[in-house]
Amino acid sequence: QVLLALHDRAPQLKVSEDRLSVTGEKGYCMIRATHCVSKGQWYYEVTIDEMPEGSATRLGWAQEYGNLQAPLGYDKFGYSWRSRKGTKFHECHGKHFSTGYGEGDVLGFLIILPEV
Amino acid sequence: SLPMAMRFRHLRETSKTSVGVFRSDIHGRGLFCLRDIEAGEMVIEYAGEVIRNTLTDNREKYYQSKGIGCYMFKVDDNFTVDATLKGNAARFINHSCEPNCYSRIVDILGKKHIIIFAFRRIPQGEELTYDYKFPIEDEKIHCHCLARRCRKYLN
Amino acid sequence: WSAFAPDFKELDENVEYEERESEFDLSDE
Repeated sequence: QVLLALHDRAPQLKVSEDRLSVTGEKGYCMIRATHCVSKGQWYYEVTIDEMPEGSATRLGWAQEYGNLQAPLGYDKFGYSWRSRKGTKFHECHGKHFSTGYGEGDVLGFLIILPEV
Repeated sequence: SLPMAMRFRHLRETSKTSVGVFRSDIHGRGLFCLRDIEAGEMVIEYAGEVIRNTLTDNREKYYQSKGIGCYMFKVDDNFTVDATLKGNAARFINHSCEPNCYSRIVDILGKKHIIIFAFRRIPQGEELTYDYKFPIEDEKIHCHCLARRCRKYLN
Repeated sequence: WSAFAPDFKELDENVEYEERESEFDLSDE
């Protein structure tokens, strides 16, 4: 079963008992799943349970060397979609992508990798 | 002989009367004793803004671009104290290859603090110094500590 | 000595830095 990883994450993040939810506070940091993909097409969804005022998320796909003590999309090892303004980020550069998302929204992430 | 936490509690007040910032022969300004300091005495905390280590590189580049001298002290693998824009007199303590003080990361009630201690008895008027212990790098920074066994470079 | 650097703030103790949402960003949209 694919779950939020307990050992592949910033330690300050709080993971739920069922390992399907995570809560952060203060500055951006990262958590990844227990399983990765390397070829083919894969999709996953995230629900924003709570997003208090002043909080934000950056969700997407990361490679192994992505910095866990920075937001996803900080370096060349990650690509993210931000809740605030719906901006996409890669290597610290934000570009317009969509309108923002927030509490109650369900977000889908598709990755298409070569089969070989 | 008192517990570390108790010694630390009084440090904020005592350091204001025990040390002061003056012009240094080593480099720019330095921290000097205003009274005799005993060996092992807690001198001052290196206080500043506590930041995550992932922020240090960008901050350093920003300070360099503005011509601001960078004053940072790494606490552990996660955090650094940045005293560049917010800090106390400890930021002025110069390096020496033969120092009279040393630094220690001390855990007090669950929080880590950088504390400067005296190696030996330091008479009034002497400049306080500690070994910065910079990692070795190709781009060298010259040392002007005036010590007999000066290592010539900070890094 | 802190009077010589107007942007400088003298502290009695450590302060925890509160990161901005855009702390790591080089450019926004």
